[in-house]
Amino acid sequence: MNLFRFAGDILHLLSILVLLLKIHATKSCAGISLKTQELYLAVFITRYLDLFWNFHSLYNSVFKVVYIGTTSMIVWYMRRHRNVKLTYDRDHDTFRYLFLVAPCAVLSLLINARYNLFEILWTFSIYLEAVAILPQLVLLQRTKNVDNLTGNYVFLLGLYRAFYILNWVYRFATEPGYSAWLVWISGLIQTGLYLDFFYYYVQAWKQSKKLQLPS
Amino acid sequence: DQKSYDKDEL
Repeated sequence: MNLFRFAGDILHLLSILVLLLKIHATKSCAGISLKTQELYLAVFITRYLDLFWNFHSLYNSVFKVVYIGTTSMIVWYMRRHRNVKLTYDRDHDTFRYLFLVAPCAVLSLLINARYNLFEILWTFSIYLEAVAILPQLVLLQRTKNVDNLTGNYVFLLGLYRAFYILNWVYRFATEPGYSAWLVWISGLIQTGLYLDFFYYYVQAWKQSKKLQLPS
Repeated sequence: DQKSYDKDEL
């Protein structure tokens, strides 16, 4: 465990809490993609299946439970809460699950470290996490005016991924024999998806303007 | 068995 990894995990947690608090306080989920949230829930469940038998550390286990719990709450709010669900922008959140889930499923069957069910599900979760933000980015693009909290949510998520890359660089430099190609490549692709958003986020911040994405 | 470093991350 190094500081980059720790900062990444905290930023990830913070991003989820920002979103959850926004929904809870405003009773609105306008601008939030339910597709992305459900994909993240699928990511966490398929990756953390090992929660009950593959104990690594209390730190990891607590984070796993918290990620699954908080993301479930977001999905619950968006689908079931009587006021929140009315604010869900379903007309714009039209990205198809299948476009992301099917290629990731096929890829995890073809490229994995070991051919068994849990390894394949874990690999699937790595691939799916890389692209799960896409419905959210598409929704932001469509609605143009991004409210501050939604913008901060995506920014924190991107920052979390950036810190994971620093963590890998650090580990590669300090741990002999450390390599994780599958995770690295997926992680680089995932972080790359945020670059465009980052550019506009920083521009808006520098000019103290409201974040607006170009069409 | 290979070391599965990758599984120690979240």
